[in-house]
Amino acid sequence: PPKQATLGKFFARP
Amino acid sequence: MLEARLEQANLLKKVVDAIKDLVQDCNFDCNDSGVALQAMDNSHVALVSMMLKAESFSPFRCDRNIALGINLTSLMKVLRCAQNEDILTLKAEDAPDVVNLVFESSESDRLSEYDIKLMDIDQEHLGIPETEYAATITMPSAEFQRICRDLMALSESVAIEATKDGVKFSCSGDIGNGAVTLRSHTNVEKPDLNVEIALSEPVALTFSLKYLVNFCKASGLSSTVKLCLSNEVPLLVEYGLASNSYLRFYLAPKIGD
Repeated sequence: PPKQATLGKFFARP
Repeated sequence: MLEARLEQANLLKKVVDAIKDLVQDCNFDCNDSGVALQAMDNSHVALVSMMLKAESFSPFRCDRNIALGINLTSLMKVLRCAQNEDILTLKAEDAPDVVNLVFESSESDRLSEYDIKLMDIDQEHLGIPETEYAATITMPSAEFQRICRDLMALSESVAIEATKDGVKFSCSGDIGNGAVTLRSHTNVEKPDLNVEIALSEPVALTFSLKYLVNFCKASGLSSTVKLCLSNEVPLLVEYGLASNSYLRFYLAPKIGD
């Protein structure tokens, strides 16, 4: 089954 | 100092009620453009982004940037002390220990005042890139809530597929499969019931229903909701508020096989 990604993968940390 | 008067305490009450199960301690970042909040849930899968623009308040005064670190459970306890029709004024000093909330009844001379102790919250703000989404779906918020709740009875995940023919929400679980398809629809008499699908390319993504059902707690804030999707990026679920204010949720997709 597909795995849950986290937002850190898409949105940059400052 | 901050002094921000909301015509209806109910607005803040609904916003906090909608996000309090997703995020617990948040900074309310106040500056001359309004009151903003950005916070991720503990699992870093979902993000809440609220903007209450200065125009949503009357009057609004904020001389310098103030971060009000507030526990949302505490805030909700105090907001429950307000009548829905009460006028709410938020006040804070420049380097505050507390935020002061004043509720005024528009019908009587009742005035209630509460202070909430502030917390020092070290919150990292994520940079959310400006995105041209491949599909933008505007639909009744109650319809979206119903679809999410219905499909959650069958499965943990929903596949959202947007094509020129419509948008399909489908799931499969132990007891079987389910799918709801919506096509573009215009209701001249009740425009709130319109379904609009703006598409530059087909999109297919899978998301956790648990989070979507949680986002739908904001349905009382707006009769319509906007879903913005592009392949392989987080979903944006937006509830528009008056004066260009908004409550947005971002949800990371489920990826791979």
